[in-house]
Amino acid sequence: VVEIKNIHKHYDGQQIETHALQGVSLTINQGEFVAITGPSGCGKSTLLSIMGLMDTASEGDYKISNIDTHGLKVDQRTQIRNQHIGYVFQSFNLIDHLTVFDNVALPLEHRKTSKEEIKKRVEKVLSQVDMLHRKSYRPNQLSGGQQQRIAIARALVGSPDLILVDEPTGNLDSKNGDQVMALLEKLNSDGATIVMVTHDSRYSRCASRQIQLLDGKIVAQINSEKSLQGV
Amino acid sequence: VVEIKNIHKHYDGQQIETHALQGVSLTINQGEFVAITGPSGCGKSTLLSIMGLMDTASEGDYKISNIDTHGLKVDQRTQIRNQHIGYVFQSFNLIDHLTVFDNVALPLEHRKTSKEEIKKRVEKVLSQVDMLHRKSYRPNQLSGGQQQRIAIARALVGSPDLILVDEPTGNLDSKNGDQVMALLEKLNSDGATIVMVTHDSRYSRCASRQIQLLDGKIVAQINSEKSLQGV
Ligand SMILES: Nc1ncnc2c1ncn2[C@@H]1O[C@H](COP(=O)(O)OP(=O)(O)OP(=O)(O)O)[C@@H](O)[C@H]1O
Ligand SMILES: Nc1ncnc2c1ncn2[C@@H]1O[C@H](COP(=O)(O)OP(=O)(O)OP(=O)(O)O)[C@@H](O)[C@H]1O
Ligand SMILES: [Mg+2]
Ligand SMILES: [Mg+2]
Repeated sequence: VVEIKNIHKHYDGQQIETHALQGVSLTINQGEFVAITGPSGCGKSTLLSIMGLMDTASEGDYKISNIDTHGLKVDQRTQIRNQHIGYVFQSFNLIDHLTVFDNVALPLEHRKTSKEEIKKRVEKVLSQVDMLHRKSYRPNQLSGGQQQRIAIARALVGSPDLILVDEPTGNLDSKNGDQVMALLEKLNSDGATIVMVTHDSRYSRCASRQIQLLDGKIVAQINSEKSLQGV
Repeated sequence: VVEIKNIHKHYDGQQIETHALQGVSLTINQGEFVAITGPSGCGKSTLLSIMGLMDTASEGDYKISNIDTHGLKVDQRTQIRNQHIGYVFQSFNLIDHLTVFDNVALPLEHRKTSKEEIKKRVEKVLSQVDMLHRKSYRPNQLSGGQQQRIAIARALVGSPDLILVDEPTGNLDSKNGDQVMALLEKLNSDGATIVMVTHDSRYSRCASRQIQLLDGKIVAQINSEKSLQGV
């Protein structure tokens, strides 16, 4: 479902030039659960944002569900994102003047969903991350880990088939972290494809495959025992 | 050096009322390395921000270095912070329109420090977190873990005697995380008092004492083997 060929990403600005991705190629099949790991600054978030159509590569090809992303216009990319992709940002990107409820409901806005259906879906996903009791709060009235869980809820509310999560447990204690991972594993067993960037080796083990990045390149791919068991 | 008696913190806003700290009392002596742990939302950041004079308690007493914080005016609190406290925020709070160098130099601005001395201190602390090569970047040109390391560098540049760190390794791989912890341990052995909020049990173990919070109260205090060995 995700086919990346020889992707390069350069950031060019005044006084700076960073070659964040230096020729990355990988394929992710429908239903896989892939972890992306590597040291701080090695290109994980950059890769994920290209996968999620948040950003474009400087060179190379990216096909998603057989659609070549090269030719896509801005509104076409937005449509694919809205319909198929759930994205959890490393820095959450919640909207401060909206309540938790409205933040999580945002991905459903462009769809023709009834008010009752929106309420049902938002409340379901909020209770899955233990945040239903805070639906009327603003993001700046929440703790760091609570904001992280709202960002996760928002990514999942539209039942996306491709879920991209950038460091979903960095601000969570192990009980909440385990709860988030169990939720992702359940969605994966229900058919969603998951790509998770993480620094936590306890959780990268939950994936069936681990892709290790270093200095903008893939240096190793490891199949976990989970995938070797033919699970 | 830190004496907290029966601290309560209420947040009151439209539609919401949170009793974030419900009677917390603790003492931290000069030179200690204390970890604060507990589930997401239990009050850790709130407690740390009161300790760091970023926020005030709703009830209760807080003395820092024998100074009663009750009577302090805003500029007096600011002066104590600038002279004695280094603070790492959970969400970094870097300034987007300043370079990395100027962000880290900020705590030195109010002091009568020469330009050469500022350059020397900023570059020293930047190399201690492996970020010297990025001193001309803006924060939004950095990865999440790189931003975290800049926030840490800024907290340490003024050689504070009280270092308060809120989740310093949440966005870091283990090598960078270990490097940050080694730096904190070195500063502690040089005499700094450190209070660290963390979800990472590998790192809470580096502290000589662990304070466990739950629902705004202290539920346990554990002395690590480190302190039992009289280290
Ligand atoms: N400005 C605010 N207004 C209202 N409630 C708040 C505000 N800031 C924090 N809270 C609430 O106070 C409680 C404690 O928050 P705090 O940030 O101290 O938690 P924490 O232990 O640091 O959590 P985490 O591990 O997720 O960072 C939470 O329930 C939070 O929702
Ligand atoms: N807008 C930008 N302009 C310039 N350079 C950038 C920009 N965004 C990221 N970079 C650089 O690209 C590199 C990769 O960044 P990326 O955010 O992908 O790292 P990461 O692997 O996610 O790191 P972390 O684990 O710290 O989150 C870094 O060296 C970073 O400084
Ligand atoms: Mg990142
Ligand atoms: Mg916190």
